[in-house]
Amino acid sequence: AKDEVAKDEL
Amino acid sequence: MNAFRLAGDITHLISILVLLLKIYATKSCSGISLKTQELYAVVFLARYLDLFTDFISVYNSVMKVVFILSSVAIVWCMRRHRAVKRSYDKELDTFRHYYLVGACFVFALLVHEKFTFQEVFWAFSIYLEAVAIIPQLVLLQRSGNVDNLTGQYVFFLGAYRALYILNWIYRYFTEAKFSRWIACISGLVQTALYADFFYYYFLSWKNNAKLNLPA
Repeated sequence: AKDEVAKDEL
Repeated sequence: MNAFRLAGDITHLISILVLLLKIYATKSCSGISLKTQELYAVVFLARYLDLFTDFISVYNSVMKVVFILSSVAIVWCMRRHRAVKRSYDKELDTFRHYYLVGACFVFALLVHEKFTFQEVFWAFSIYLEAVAIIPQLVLLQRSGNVDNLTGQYVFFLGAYRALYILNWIYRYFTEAKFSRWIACISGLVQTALYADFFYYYFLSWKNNAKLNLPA
């Protein structure tokens, strides 16, 4: 799976 | 972190500080929609479920805690604080915001990045934030005149998401795999909702007149 782009935004 | 996003977060923080200032300095919440504040508390609680599971940075965690605590504190204050609660425009703040919560949750069940508990709640919080300002804008339309602090509150709240759109454009061009469609489209809808308010806010600022929204 597409490696999870961490939710780094608020 | 880029300048647009940092500016957006700071603008968002300013909007919350302006609201807290208005409520504590004037001991009044007239012109403020409790329903919008409740929606924002739900937005932050639903979005920051990863507060204890994913550590991004100290800044990220601290801001999440600040947003959650401040939004809950504002709702608590408008519901419980004797003096403040008396000034609440209960008969004007009648938008059925539960429909917004339901519609956004159903939409999040349909459109999300991954069908996991956290991702669905994240998408729900993004959609809900886009429409959370509606009860507040309806209240302002009904009450017609807008006091300075309330006007500044709504202005900064709208400006923060506009800065985030610049952040997404910047990240799209500078980061290979950046695709945040859900947040981008929702952010555009959110900023568009403020458009007419911005227009009248700019006019009142230019003519140095009081902000009056057409009924």
